[in-house]
Amino acid sequence: SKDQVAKDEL
Amino acid sequence: MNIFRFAGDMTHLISILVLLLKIYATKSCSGISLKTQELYALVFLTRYLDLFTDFISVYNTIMKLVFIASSLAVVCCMRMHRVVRRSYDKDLDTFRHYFLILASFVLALLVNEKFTFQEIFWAFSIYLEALAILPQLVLLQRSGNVDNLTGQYVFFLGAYRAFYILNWIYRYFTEQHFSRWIACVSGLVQTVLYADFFYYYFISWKNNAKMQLPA
Repeated sequence: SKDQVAKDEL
Repeated sequence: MNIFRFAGDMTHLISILVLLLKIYATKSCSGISLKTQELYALVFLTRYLDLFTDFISVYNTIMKLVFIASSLAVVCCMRMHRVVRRSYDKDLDTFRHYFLILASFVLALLVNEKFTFQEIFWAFSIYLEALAILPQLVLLQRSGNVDNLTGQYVFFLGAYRAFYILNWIYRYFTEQHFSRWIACVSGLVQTVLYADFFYYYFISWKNNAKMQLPA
């Protein structure tokens, strides 16, 4: 979902 | 992806490669804290729960697999390998790291981005990573002299999170909805914990001498 920014960092 | 984060990931990868080199080349894990390795394995296992559910990129998936596999391999090697395990400084590596796990979990229950299973474990892994180096730093303090590969391992491990702090500053100014304050505050604490190690590492590098930590 948009509000839960995907964890794109390691 | 920005240059700071890529530099951070590469520095982190280098630290892991130096650790593997040290253990496999010298067939010894003296100076390495098994407790810190166990904490890091836990950090990666709890942080990458979304490994099979959220696909970010090939790079992201491969790096997660490398971090999980390497941390588990080091723990298994230090526990099982009949030659390596003999060189483990069991009587120096006595930090009560279960307290670090408990403190991180309690904090994750209190402070998280969303009270869901995945978010709580993500926050737990972030807090635990900030503290995971403590058993290793205590072990180095107690053993006094630091061999080159171990020193380089800890140096790169500390440096990678410093690059991430630059990454968070960069993303804060370039992306509207970017707020990664849990990781940022925790990353700052993590980097500060290395401060005295970095100081003695720099001194030994400047004097071209063997690294000595004050007893």
